[in-house]
Amino acid sequence: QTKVRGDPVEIWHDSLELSNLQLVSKLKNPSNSCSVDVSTVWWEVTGCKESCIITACEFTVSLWKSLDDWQWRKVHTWHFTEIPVLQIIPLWDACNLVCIALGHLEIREIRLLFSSGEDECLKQSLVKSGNIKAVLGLRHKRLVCSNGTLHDHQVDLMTFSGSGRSKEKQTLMSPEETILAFAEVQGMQDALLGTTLMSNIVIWNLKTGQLLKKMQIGTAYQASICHKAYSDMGLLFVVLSHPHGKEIESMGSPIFRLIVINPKTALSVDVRPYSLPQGHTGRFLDGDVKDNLAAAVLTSGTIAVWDLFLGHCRALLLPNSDGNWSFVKWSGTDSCLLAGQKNGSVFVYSY
Amino acid sequence: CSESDLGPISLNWFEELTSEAPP
Repeated sequence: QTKVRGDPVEIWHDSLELSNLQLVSKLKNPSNSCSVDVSTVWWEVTGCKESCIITACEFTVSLWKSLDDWQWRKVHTWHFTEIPVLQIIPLWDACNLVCIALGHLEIREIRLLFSSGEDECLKQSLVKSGNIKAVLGLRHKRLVCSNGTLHDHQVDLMTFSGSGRSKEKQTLMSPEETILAFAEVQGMQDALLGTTLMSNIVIWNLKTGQLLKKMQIGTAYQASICHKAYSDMGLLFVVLSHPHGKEIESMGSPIFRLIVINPKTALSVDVRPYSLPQGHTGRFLDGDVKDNLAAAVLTSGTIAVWDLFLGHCRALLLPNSDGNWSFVKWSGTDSCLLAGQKNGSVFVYSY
Repeated sequence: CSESDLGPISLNWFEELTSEAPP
């Protein structure tokens, strides 16, 4: 593991205020396998609950403890032998609990990783197996996933106990079509949103399991992925990305889009696209939205950051000498951007 | 956005949709 501080990155200079994205540390996984994901998680290490970084390679998941001055030390590693790891699924307010998805192209298994308080012994258990289409970790140690095909489609909400040893399962009403992604609704903890293959946005009541509404958002944006929703003044503001979106000349390359929906009438209006600055191209590959910040890895290997309120692209992180960026996450506890490359490097930028 | 674009807005949409939706 090496530590770096202060390397400047390219900032988008055409905005009124320049943002500050500064490299503060670098984690290097010595494993030769391909890196796939990164996140942050609360974990109790030597008796203290602290925010740790968790990284995933094809067959290992590692937990990194923060040392002084932005240095990190690997403290735990879970090993997998049969199915490769695809993604980390954080359960945001949980401690000593995190889920991971395993599979080849599609998710085949979801596993819970945890350690018991007494001996800090690492454990894992199978949470769900099958043909899993979409999954999201929620607050209050909950996980939602959709699985099965059209005829046996099922949406499950699981709640884990504090130690991770047991879980309660509730079934949410199925929209009877493939769900592409789930998103939490900020400010409304019992509401859950989903986008479907047939360009619908669906809303559930997590407490009752009811499917409240299915709303068509237009076929121009097929296969949209919902990242975050905000409820305000009776309206729902939804941030979407379009992995299959084509470049529209008048708008440049819209990577994210903000739409507003009236859930009562199912009518929606475009608010704004979040496009790349002129001279930059690429389509959405991976991304993360936290509060008013959206970050995306593009097919060009660049990371772009937008302020959702201001509408500007605020920073561009070009591929560095180690290679292209392949995944990006906001840290759960502070405004740090975690940017990863396939070779095992994870860079931490303060924003 | 106005009501002409989005129709009548309800601040209690979540509770109202919950009471209208099939259990």
